[in-house]
Amino acid sequence: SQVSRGEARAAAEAESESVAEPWSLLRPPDGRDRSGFLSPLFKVLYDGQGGTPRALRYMKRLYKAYATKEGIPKSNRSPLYNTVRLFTSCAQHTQAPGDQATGSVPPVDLLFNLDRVPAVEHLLKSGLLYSFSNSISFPSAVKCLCHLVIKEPEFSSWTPQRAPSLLTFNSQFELKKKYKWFEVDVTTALRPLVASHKRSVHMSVNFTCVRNQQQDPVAQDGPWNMTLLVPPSLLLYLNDTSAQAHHRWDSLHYKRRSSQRADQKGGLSACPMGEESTEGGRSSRHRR
Amino acid sequence: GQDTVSLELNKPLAPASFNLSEYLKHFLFPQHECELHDFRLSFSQLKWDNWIVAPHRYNPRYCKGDCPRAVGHRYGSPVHTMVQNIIHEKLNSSVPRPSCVPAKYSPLSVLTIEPDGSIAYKEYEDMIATKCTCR
Repeated sequence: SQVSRGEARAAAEAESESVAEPWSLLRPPDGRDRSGFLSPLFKVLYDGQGGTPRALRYMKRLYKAYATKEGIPKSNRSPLYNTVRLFTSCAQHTQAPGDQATGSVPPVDLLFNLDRVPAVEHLLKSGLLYSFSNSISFPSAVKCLCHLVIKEPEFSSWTPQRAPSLLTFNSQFELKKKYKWFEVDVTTALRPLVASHKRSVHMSVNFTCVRNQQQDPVAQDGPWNMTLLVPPSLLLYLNDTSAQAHHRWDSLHYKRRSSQRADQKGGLSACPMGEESTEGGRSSRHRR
Repeated sequence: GQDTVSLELNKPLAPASFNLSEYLKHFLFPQHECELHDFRLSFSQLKWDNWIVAPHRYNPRYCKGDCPRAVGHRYGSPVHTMVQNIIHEKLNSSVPRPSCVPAKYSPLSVLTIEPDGSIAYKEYEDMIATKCTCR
């Protein structure tokens, strides 16, 4: 039995070696050859772009907020999305320096590759995730207006001439005093693109911030250095509708239905005969 | 069979060394009955570590043990399980005894690095066994 067990173990080793990436069962097949391919974890950690480890740190924080140490999803998360994807721009291009005095942020051109979003994942919410290269404290709360231009996605090269813009969006948000990360909601802009399975999104973003007079009328004015902002990542909050994904609202719905069913049963047996006969009468009338 | 009955009656109820508490313990808490067991592993043992960043440890748990003959009350098994037991014991032993298998699962949240370098938080269904049954 030792020998056969050894053989069995060797066979299992060989078998597991030959298995394709196990998550390929859960991920859309893509025809790309993976042989000369850096392990993605290595790529993400060491590809030298300041943004990536920052992105990984953010996603680890999100993971800790959504799941326990053993990986059990916490119940405090919104039951709607079971997938969150973070994309760093595969190319960014700052057009002109911003104006520090007014707190305007230099417009930046971004290109996000959304190849990894399979058709079964439906977009619920999306945001541009900004962080400061150094921790920054604002003299007081500031109101910002973000101006977003979605451009022709199939943009051949990074020549400065402006591609025809598809859509422009404005969105307002407020920065409180101590901020390490902040998210600018771009759901309205992204929803049609993700729904039409666009492979890449090309956008240019800039925003200006002004001090929120109502909040701190006395706080002294002062330019704040928004150029400390690191080019943003793109966050997509999705609902994966495939069978392998966990559907919390499904289990919530199931629980609610089974408790309702229990109530109804209790209700029927509790209601007086008279009502039950009308109940019966009504259903037979209904049938008629 | 009156003589056999009287013989039986004359026999001592239980051997002198009989230990009631041992008997009760064995009957109430059988040693190897079907139940849930832990199996903690790291994703590198599954060769999934080059995709998965979190969690660091994964405990899928598993069901192991003998299915008792009176399975109804403890495992929520259908009557079919009892019938299968009787077939195995009385009629045809090539029909297998009922098996100890998971009845319920819980999901698992993972943080993965995609081939294009993007990072994904995903929740997968049925990744951890939480209850066993005999079927």
